[in-house]
Amino acid sequence: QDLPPYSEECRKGTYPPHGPTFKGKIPWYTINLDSAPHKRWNQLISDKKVEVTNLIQAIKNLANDFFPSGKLIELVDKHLAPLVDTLPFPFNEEIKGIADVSGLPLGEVMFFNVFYEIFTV
Amino acid sequence: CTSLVAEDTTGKLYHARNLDFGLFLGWDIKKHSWEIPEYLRPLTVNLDFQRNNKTIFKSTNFAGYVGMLTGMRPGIFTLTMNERFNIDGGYIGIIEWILGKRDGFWMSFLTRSVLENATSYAQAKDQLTNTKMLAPAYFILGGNRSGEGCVITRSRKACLDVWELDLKHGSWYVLETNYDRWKDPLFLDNRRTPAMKCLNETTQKKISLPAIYDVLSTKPVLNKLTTYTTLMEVSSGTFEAYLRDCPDPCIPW
Repeated sequence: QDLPPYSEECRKGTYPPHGPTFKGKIPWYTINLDSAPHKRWNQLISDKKVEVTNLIQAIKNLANDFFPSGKLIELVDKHLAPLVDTLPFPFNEEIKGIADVSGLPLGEVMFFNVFYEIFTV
Repeated sequence: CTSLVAEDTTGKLYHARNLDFGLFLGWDIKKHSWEIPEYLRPLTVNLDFQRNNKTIFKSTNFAGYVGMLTGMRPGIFTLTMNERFNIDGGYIGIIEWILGKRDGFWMSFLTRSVLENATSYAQAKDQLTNTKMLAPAYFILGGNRSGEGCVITRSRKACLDVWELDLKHGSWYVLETNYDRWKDPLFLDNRRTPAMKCLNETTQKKISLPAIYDVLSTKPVLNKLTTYTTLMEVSSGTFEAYLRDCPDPCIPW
């Protein structure tokens, strides 16, 4: 169908994944629940530091489009960070660990982790 | 998102999902795509959570996000969550949290906690049904025994509906997009009907992970927001996930 909503007949034979709708395989990582929550995500975040930073920057850019004054990001950086301590263990420690390894402000990592709650309106 | 649990004629349970996220969050005119899914794809990882060098659960997740949206406790249960939009949304839960009312669970922390600690389908179902939350959600839960599959519709404070597999009456699958099952989906965003049409065409006799991948590859079930597809088969512990793209012509949601 060349007009929206671009629905189509039920696809057949797409597995194993291939062709233009398959963008690639997904890498595996092990998270050791026996290690300290602060350190659990170190390897993964070290490997994906650039990608995490890019996503958070993209969210910040979008936020700044809606609030050009930069007040929203200021609010996130200043007032969301202290909320991490109110989160249940071990999530609070894990988020702090991610912020430490990635070098991102704690409030922004917290913002990413509670994005679902913000986005459900 | 589109999530489904299906049971074949031998009683084997399959659970799969398309994760769609980032609606209205920046449209890239040059690439004809949403910005956020473009950033999420490189962040997508499969995680093997271990204790004492043994797998507790597996998950498809985003690096930097400590909650869970998709996961499996091998041999026990599978779980996905779909976003449920509501005016009584998570932002109210956050305000309550800031004001010191902290008796609710953050959605993705609840799913993580269930995957980490629940040791049976019944226990997982009980926790997802009865725990007070900060935001509404749909939980799609599959077990490892015939008939163990359901969609739990949650508001922040209550369970509104539990829709279960009912093989005696011909319901061999449950499927959830982002709308309450007792309401019609938004006419501009009807992924439910095409997905059900494809499942019905497939039939219970021929349902399998490859057949489900076909369903989840059919537009508009696959759309510009689709970041990844995860396929799970609980009894064998099969857990596969693939990054997705939807080249033009493709619906934006």
